[in-house]
This record gives sequence, structure tokens and C-alpha cells, in this order.
Amino acid sequence: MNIFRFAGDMTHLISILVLLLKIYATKSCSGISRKTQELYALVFLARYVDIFTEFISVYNTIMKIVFIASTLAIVWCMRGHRVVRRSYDKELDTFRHYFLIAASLVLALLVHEKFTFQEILWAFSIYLEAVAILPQLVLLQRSGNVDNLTGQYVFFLGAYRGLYILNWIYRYFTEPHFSRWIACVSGLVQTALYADFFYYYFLSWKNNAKLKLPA
Amino acid sequence: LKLINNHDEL
Repeated sequence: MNIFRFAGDMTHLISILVLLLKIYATKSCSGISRKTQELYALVFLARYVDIFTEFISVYNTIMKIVFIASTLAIVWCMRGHRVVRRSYDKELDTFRHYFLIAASLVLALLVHEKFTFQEILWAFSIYLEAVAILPQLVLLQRSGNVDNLTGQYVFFLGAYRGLYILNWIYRYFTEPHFSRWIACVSGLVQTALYADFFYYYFLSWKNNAKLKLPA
Repeated sequence: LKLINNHDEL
């Protein structure tokens, strides 16, 4: 494992912790898209079905469990917690995420590495992860104002994607048989989706101003 | 060329 991959995993982990912290500390999930969180839960459940059949490392297994458990906890809070549920911006979170699920499933059935149950689920999870942030970005754009922790959450999530690209570049040059174009192409698409957010994030950072997205 | 993809990334 190289430093970029590890740093990417850590920023991914930090993003989830920031989100849990926001929900726990403020007892509010305003500004957070429940649809994006449910898509991530689906992404992890689909990708990590290999958790009992495939062993890569203790690190991988623990991270898989942490990602599944933390994302399910977030979804549970947003749906089931009496106080948190009330702060959910339901009227702003109207992205039709079922289309994303359907499109990812169709694409996975067409483009995959092997026509097996696990490989198709894996490809599906990769495609779905690439677009899962869309409901969140649309929600932020609609509400205009982005609170501090929500901004940090999306920032760390974007940083994770950027670091994974560096990881692939590193692996491409250091590993003789490195080939994973499905993950790389999807990863590039996913990272590109953050470009607009990052632009305004750095603008607000540079001007020391509150993060605001144009309508 | 042997394709290696054991899904070792998260």
C-alpha cells in the first residue's frame, strides 16, 4: 500500500467521522442529503459482499466493517432518530436517486470484468459511488449556505477521490500488471464532479469567508 | 498480459 492510497482511505474515514460529529454534536442533519447517504450504504453493501469470502488484509477487512457500520449508522440517525430526523431538508433533497441506481445497474450488466454475481455487484458499486455525491451537491447548491462541518465533509470526501487518483498513477508506474480501467475511469468521473465545489471551497478559504455556492 | 484485479482497494 502506498502513501496516497493510505492518505485517501484516511481522508475518507475523516469525512465520515466529520459527518457523524456534525450529526452527534448539533443533533441536526440539515444540509446533508439522505439520498447520498443511502446510496453510499448501498455502495458499501454491494462492494463488500466479498467480506467473508475474500481476504486481503486485516486493514481492508476492518475498514470495510467500519465503512458499512458508520454509513448505516448515519442513515439510521437521519431516518430513525427523533430529533435528527426533524432537521432533514426533505424538500431540498429531491434528486431522483433511483435513476442513478438503475443506470449503474444497467452499466454494470453491460461493462464488467467477469459475468459473475460478485463482479457485477462490484462494478455496480463502482459506478454508483461515482455519482452518489450528486444529490448532496444539488442539495448544497439549492440551500446556498453551507455550514462549516458539511463543507468539511464534502471537502474530505473530494480529497479522498483526488488521493486515489494519485494512488493509481503511482501504482501504474510501480506495478507491472496494474490494470483497473473500470475503477480508474469511474474515479476520474467522480472526482470531476467535485471540481465546482472545490473551486468555491478554495475561494472561501482564500477570502476567509463563509462557503457559499452560487444558485 | 495477465490482468490483475483482486479488488484490493476499498
